[in-house]
Parts: sequence; C-alpha cells; structure tokens
Amino acid sequence: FRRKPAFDDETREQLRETLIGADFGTTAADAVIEALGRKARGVNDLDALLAALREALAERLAAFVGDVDAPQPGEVVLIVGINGSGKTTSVARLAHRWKEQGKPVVIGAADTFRAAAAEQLEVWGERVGVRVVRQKAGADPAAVAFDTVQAAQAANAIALIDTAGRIHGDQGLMEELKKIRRVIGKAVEGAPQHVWLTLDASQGQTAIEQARRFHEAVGVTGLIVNKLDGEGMAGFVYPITEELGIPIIAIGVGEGMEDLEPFAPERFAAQIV
Amino acid sequence: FERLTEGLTGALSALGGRADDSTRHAFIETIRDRLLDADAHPDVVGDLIERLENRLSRPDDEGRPASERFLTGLEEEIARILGGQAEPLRLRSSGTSAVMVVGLQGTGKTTSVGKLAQHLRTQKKNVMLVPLDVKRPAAIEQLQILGRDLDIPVWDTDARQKPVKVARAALKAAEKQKVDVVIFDTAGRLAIDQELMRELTQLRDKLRPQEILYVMDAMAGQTAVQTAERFVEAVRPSGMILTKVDADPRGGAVLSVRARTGIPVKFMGVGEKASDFEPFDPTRIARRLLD
Ligand SMILES: Nc1nc2c(ncn2[C@@H]2O[C@H](COP(=O)(O)OP(=O)(O)OP(=O)(O)O)[C@@H](O)[C@H]2O)c(=O)[nH]1
Ligand SMILES: Nc1nc2c(ncn2[C@@H]2O[C@H](COP(=O)(O)OP(=O)(O)OP(=O)(O)O)[C@@H](O)[C@H]2O)c(=O)[nH]1
Ligand SMILES: [Mg+2]
Ligand SMILES: [Mg+2]
Repeated sequence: FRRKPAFDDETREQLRETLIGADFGTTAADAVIEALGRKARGVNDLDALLAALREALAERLAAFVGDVDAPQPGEVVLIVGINGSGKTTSVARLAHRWKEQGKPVVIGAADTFRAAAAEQLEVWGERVGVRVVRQKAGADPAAVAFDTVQAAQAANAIALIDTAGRIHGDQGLMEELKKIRRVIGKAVEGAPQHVWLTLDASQGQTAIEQARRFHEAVGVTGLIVNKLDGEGMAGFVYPITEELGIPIIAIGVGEGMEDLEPFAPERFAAQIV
Repeated sequence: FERLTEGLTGALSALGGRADDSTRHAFIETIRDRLLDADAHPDVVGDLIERLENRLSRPDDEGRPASERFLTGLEEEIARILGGQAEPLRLRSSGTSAVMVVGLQGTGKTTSVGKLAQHLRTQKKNVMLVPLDVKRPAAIEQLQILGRDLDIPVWDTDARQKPVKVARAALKAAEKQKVDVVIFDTAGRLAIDQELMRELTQLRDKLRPQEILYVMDAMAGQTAVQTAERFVEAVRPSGMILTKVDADPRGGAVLSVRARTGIPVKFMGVGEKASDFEPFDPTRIARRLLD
C-alpha cells in the first residue's frame, strides 16, 4: 500500500524547481518538500504553498541564528574560507561594526601569501580606524596571528584575524590553518573563541564539502554568507546547517564597510521563495 | 571516459539493470538528480536527457542494453557540449591586441591576468598589463606585484581616474610602444548592477578588444547561467577562463554556461601561482560531472 503523495506532480515539480534553483541540492529540496507535504497536505494552490514554504524555511533557519555581536574584548575571531569568498572584506565590515559599538578591535593580516593581501587590509584598517598588525609578504601566518593576539590582549581588544584563501581539499593549506589555530590557542587559553567561515552565495553544492572540511580542520563556530546582494541565494546553508549544526552569523550584501547584516531568517527565506 | 561509466554503473546495478519502462524511468531520474547536484542547470539537464531518449528510441544494431547506450550517449553529449580541444586566443597577427577580462567579484580575474601574461610571454609575445579596478582596496597594487614578479610592465593606473579614460591612454601607449598584447583587468561586478554593466559595455566600445574573457569560478551554482547571460548581453565575451578547477568541483556550471551561451572555455586556473594555468581540458570536467 503506497500513500498518495501530498502534492500533484506539477506542484511538486514547481516547488522542487524553486529550491534547486536556489542551490538547495536535490536531497535537501526533497526533504523540505516532504516536510511541507506533511504540514500542507492536499493544498495545491501554488501561491499558498510558496507562502507556507517561505514560512517553513524561515522557521527552520531560526534555529541556526548566530550572534554577530558575541565576540568580546580579549577574545579572538578567526576568519577562514576559500579563495575570493569575501574574508578580507568581512574583516573590514566586522571591525567597522564593532568599532561603532565601542568595542576595541585589532586586525591581523595573516594572509601573507597573496599579492597585496596585507595592503588591502591596511587600506581598510585606515578607513575603519582600526590598527592592522602585519608582517612582510611570505612571513609565517601563524606568527602574524600570534602578534595580533598579543597586541589585542595588551589593548583588551577583539583580535580579528584574516587568513589566506585556501581550497578545502588542499591538505597542506588545511594543515597550515590548523597550525594558525594552535598558535592562537598557545597565545591565549581557549582562543580562538570564534571561527567564522565565509561562503560565497553564488556557489553551488561544493559549499557543503567546504563547510565539512573547514569544520573538521578547525572547528567552525559560525558561517558568514557573502554576496547575497547578487543573484545567488545560498540555499546550501540548509543542508550545511542540517548536517553540521553551525549557526549563520551574518551576511554580506555589498562591497562597502557598512554592507554587513546580522542573519535574519525571514529575509533570507523571502529571497529564496 | 571509463570513470564516467563507473560512477553510474553503481546506479545502474542498484536498479537491477533491467530494461523495462519503470526501471528506465528511475535510471533517468537518478542521472537527472546527479547532474543537478553537480550544479548543472535544469534546462540544460532536461535538454541533455531529451536528446538521449531520442537516441535510445532509435534501434541499436549492436543489441546493447538501453542503460549502456544511455551512458555512452551521455558521455558523448557532454563531450560535445564542452567542446573538443580548447580554442586559441583571438589575437591580431600584427599590431597591438587588446584582451579584456571580466566577471563577478572574487572569481580570479586579477590572478588570471597574471597567468595569461606569463602564458603569452612563453609564446614570445611582448605583454603589458593594465589595472582598471580603481575601486577595490589595493587592487592596482595586486596587479603591479604580479607584474613585477613576472617582470612584465604594468600601466601606472591612477585610482582617481575613470577606468575608460585609463584604458584609452594605456591602449594608445601600448600601440606606440608596439606591445603585442595588452591585458585589461576590470573590477569584479554583479551582473545585475546595471550601471557597472553599462561601464563594461562602454569599455568594450572604446577598446574594441580582440578577446573578451569571462572569468568564472568553477564552483558556481545554479545562477551561473543567468549571470553569464547578462555578461553576454553587455559585452559578448569571446572566451571563458574557468578558475579554481583545483577545488575539484563537479563542474555543472561550466557545462550549463557553455551549453546556453556557446562561449568556448579557453583556459582553466588550477591553483594560485602564475604557472597554474592550462588550456581548458573538457575531459577533466566531464569525468567529474558524472562521478
Ligand atoms: N557584491 C558583493 N561583493 C563582495 C561581498 N563580499 C566581498 N565582495 C567582493 O568580493 C571580492 C573578494 O573579496 P575579498 O574580501 O578580497 O575575498 P577574500 O576571501 O579575502 O579573497 P582571498 O583573500 O583572495 O581569498 C572583492 O571584490 C569584494 O569587494 C558582498 O557581500 N557583496
Ligand atoms: N585555488 C585557486 N585559487 C585561485 C585561482 N584563481 C584565483 N585564485 C584565488 O582566488 C582569489 C581571488 O582572486 P582575484 O584574482 O583577486 O579575484 P578577482 O576576480 O580579481 O577579484 P575582484 O577583483 O575582487 O573581483 C585569490 O586568493 C586567488 O589567489 C585558481 O585557479 N585556483
Ligand atoms: Mg583576502
Ligand atoms: Mg581583481
């Protein structure tokens, strides 16, 4: 005996299209539709279903709202992620936000590899009005991280450390990141208290593997989804939060220092549906 | 293409390898989902499957099972979409050629400009780089450092000037200096930013480049096609550089963009160094697509 499906084929297809088009992936899309089917059985009016879907997504993501203002003076925030996902710009935005809140911040330019990475951060530091700790190109990133934490401790500030972009499958670079984390831990017990992974909203299912690998390497405590002012809808946060339980801290919605918003589930869901 | 078949043989054996309608339907749906999860666009996947079903409806004189014919057909269709050998750059046989590099934020344009410069230099071309990203902090510096590392001249762009003005001055100078190829690095921009897309069109009109390269991250998702189409509307790129292929993504986005826009993929970035640059290898992507 096979129970009659909750939606007719055409309705189901339209819901699936919406979710897959938003980069949910087929497994997550089907799971969401299944859950919706149990709640909205027999409803076949597409508009009503889409509204119910939006609500269900917002509700589900509400369980994964992180706190962008959690970091306290004396704590360390490490920003990690693949190449070009918006780490450096996120550091600028976070530093700006916390400085406006009266929290002292010291930025660490621990990307010692990419051309003009430290310079990029220095320009931001100047615009935001926050000190940037750096060394010359090619220096040991862990050493920069260490210096930054020391400087932040002395100033009772938040140490906000930018790292180089790296591919999640690159063993050597993931080892380097583990070392940076270890060295920070040696400078201050329990640090880094916050390890935030930046994700590019325009990417596809690879985001899930990124989250897994970075999490397994250094323990990710929050996600920052950037470039949500673009066309990408970052539906992959659904399978990521489902599997790893990591909260979403904030979103990037532009290239300026003000373009950071705390994660708001309703708005996020409204972009998708 | 052996690995392609291996990946799907699993799906096949799980379905008992029978040839009846419901098994065939389940098999096709498995492939559809596999490709969607590889970031391929549903319209492209739909077309692909439709073409394969048409192939299957024709009789097979070798008497092979439908599933095997389907898989072989799939490999062939993917290879056909991705194109055979990488197409060469369109450069002038004499005089200065202009190459313009465009794309979304963070896709690897500036890094790729350095890589392309190195590649052209090994072909004995005399190259000049022109930074046109006057907005991103230290973007000009980034390209200057890359140029310096490669010992390739970089135009001294003034960040306070408009990109179109800088570009014209640089191109004039390059022509005077008999530079073979001038590569223009533009700022990353959203495809939906009308003003910035207009700027790109204006730049193209002023430079009349021989080659406009669309730089796309190989990890792009379902919005890759609509994004690429907007770049096509603005400047009709003549080629693509696919970056971060070393992240080993399934590659559905490049399959889809190639299928829908027809833009040939000329090069792929396989790492961060200037030497991590290769002519596009369609088999590498094809293999990963059906993993
Ligand atoms: N539109 C938009 N662009 C963004 C956003 N966040 C970052 N960018 C842009 O994306 C590009 C890359 O940003 P970066 O901050 O340099 O990225 P990154 O992760 O530090 O890059 P690497 O250090 O090279 O790995 C820049 O052009 C940024 O301006 C965003 O939320 N919206
Ligand atoms: N692993 C890997 N990283 C790459 C590749 N191409 C570029 N990158 C890295 O991606 C990041 C972004 O590269 P950029 O060249 O700054 O990107 P962009 O498109 O110029 O960025 P905007 O100018 O801000 O739009 C850097 O960390 C590069 O080193 C590649 O093929 N593989
Ligand atoms: Mg950076
Ligand atoms: Mg650039």
